[in-house]
Amino acid sequence: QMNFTGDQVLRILAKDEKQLSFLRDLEILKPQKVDFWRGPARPSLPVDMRIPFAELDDIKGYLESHGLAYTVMIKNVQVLLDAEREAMAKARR
Amino acid sequence: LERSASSFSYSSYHTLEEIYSWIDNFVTEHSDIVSKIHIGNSFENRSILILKFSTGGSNRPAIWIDTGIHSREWITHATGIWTARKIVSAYGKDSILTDILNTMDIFIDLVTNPDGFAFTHSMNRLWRKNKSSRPGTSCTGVDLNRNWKSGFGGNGSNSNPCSETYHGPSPQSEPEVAAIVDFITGHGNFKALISIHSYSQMLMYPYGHSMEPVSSQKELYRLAKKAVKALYKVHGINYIFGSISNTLYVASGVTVDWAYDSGIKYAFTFELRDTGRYGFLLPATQIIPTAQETWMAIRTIMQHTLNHPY
Repeated sequence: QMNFTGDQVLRILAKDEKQLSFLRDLEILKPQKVDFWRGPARPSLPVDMRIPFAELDDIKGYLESHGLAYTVMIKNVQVLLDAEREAMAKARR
Repeated sequence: LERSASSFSYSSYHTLEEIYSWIDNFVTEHSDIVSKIHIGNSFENRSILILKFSTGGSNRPAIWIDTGIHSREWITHATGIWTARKIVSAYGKDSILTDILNTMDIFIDLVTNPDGFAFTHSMNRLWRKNKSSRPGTSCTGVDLNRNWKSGFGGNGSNSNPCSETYHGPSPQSEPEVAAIVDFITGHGNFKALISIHSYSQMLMYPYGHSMEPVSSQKELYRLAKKAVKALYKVHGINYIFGSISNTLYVASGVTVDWAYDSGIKYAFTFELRDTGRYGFLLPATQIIPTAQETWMAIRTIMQHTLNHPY
């Protein structure tokens, strides 16, 4: 099973279309580095993206350099996956 | 000890084998109203199974519900399973559902993307596409919600096989999509189609591929509004609603556009609840509340379909 230790999901609320375009660029420039859970649609809707641990500094730097504020929606994806597996095992028992 | 559908844990996520085993038990226990139909096989040759809820008659007007076309959206499969059980338990007690089932059949495709779902359990929890492969590319999978004929290959889909929104080589190239198209087309009397996704709390109708309003836009808008209101009353969860292209973004080759263009007027897609903390990893404790509220919206759409024959 693929390990997601340290991967984070960032939530970004773009202020305007220009900021959204920076996120769309990210989708094109770094498709293997970013997994959009909720893609850039319109400024009123948040954008959620999972960033592999190894890419975190790079992507956060990109966001900051373009004035895109973000919050960390999930700090460590693997922690949630472990909890999910444990819950399934418990239900099975 | 043999498991039965009644001992199945509806408040937990399950593997494909467990779901298929549950289907067998469920059909056996409710054989008067539920049957299982094998409509095809996935790319990796897994069975594509649908449940048929019927109180008799032949080729009645029908309602289609599918869950899990994007395999990582586990809450959708779980909601589908809960909904199936709700249909059998509510028949004869809930007058609205009883009226619906006395006139129409309901079909549920619980695991629309079985290969992707099995892969999420064995290799990559966050897998979204199917598992088809083709010569000339090392990337695997097609986004099954970009592979339908309506608007195929347009904006909001991708021709790069490595993209998460890869539309595939041709419309309905994927066996998972072709199986549904063949079944619905062959049946010929579907009046509503509901495709369930997660997670951004939306109820949407066609079009995804175009900003143009569909001819039934006003009616679909009013119905979506009513359904969202019914959903809200259960646990206070707010959904936004509208056409896909206006509410979310332009997306081509999607299920509901194909349904609408194929003559199924009441074509809707849900994005189930999001707590703003978990995304696709919604805790299992939220399966039942999610299913409960979704049921009320589905029931509203089904009731409208019953009362507005066309």
